Amino acid sequence: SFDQKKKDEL
Amino acid sequence: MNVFRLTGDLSHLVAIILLLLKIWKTRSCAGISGKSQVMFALVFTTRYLDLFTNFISPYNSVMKVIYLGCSYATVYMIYMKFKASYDGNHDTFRAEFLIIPVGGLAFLVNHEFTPLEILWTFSIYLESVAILPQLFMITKTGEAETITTHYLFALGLYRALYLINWIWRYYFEGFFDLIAIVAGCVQTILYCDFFYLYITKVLHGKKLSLPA
Repeated sequence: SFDQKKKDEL
Repeated sequence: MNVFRLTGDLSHLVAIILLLLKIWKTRSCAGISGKSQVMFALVFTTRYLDLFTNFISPYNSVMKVIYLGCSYATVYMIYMKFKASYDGNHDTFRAEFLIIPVGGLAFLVNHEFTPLEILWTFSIYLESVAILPQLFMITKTGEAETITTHYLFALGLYRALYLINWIWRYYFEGFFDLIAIVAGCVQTILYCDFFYLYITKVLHGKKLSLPA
C-alpha cells in the first residue's frame, strides 16, 4: 500500500 | 529516512550548489541550458506548494527552501545577471514539447484528482524529462565543461539513489509510489549515455566531447 498523504520525500 | 535517500538528497544539493558556483565564479553560464533550469524551478515550485501547510521535519523544510532558492537564483543568473553569456543558439530544445504532454499526463495519471496532487504529479513527470534540453545542448555544442559534467553526474546520481531508497522503503516499510518510481526510472535511464561518457572519459582526466 502506498501512503500518499505523507509526502515526506523531497 | 534511509542512507540512500539521504545521500540522494545530498547529491542533489551538491549538484545544485555546483551549478550555482560554476555560474557565479566564472560569471558565465556558457554551456548551461536555461530551459532545463527554468523547468527545474517549475518542478520545485509545483512540488513544494505544501511547504507552509504540510510540515514534515526541519530537514525537509530547510531543503525545500534551499532547492527553491537556488533554482530561482540560477534562473536569474542565466537570464538576467549573466545573460550575455547565455548560449541561446544552442539551447534550442522545444521545452513546450515536454511541458504540454507532461501536463496532460498529470491530469490523466495521478493518485488523486485534486489541484495539489495533480501539480505534484506534474512536478514528478516534469523532473524526469527536465534534463533533456541540457543533454540536447551538449550534443549540439559537442562538448561540456568539466564542472558541468560533475553537475550532471551528481544530478543523475541523486535519482538513481532514490530508486534504491524506494526499493528499501518497499521492503522495510511496504511503502511505494508507482508514479514516482516509474518517472524516476525514466529520469535515470536518460542519464545512462552520459554516465557512460562521464565514467570512461571525465574520470580518466579527459574532456567530455562528442561524438566520442
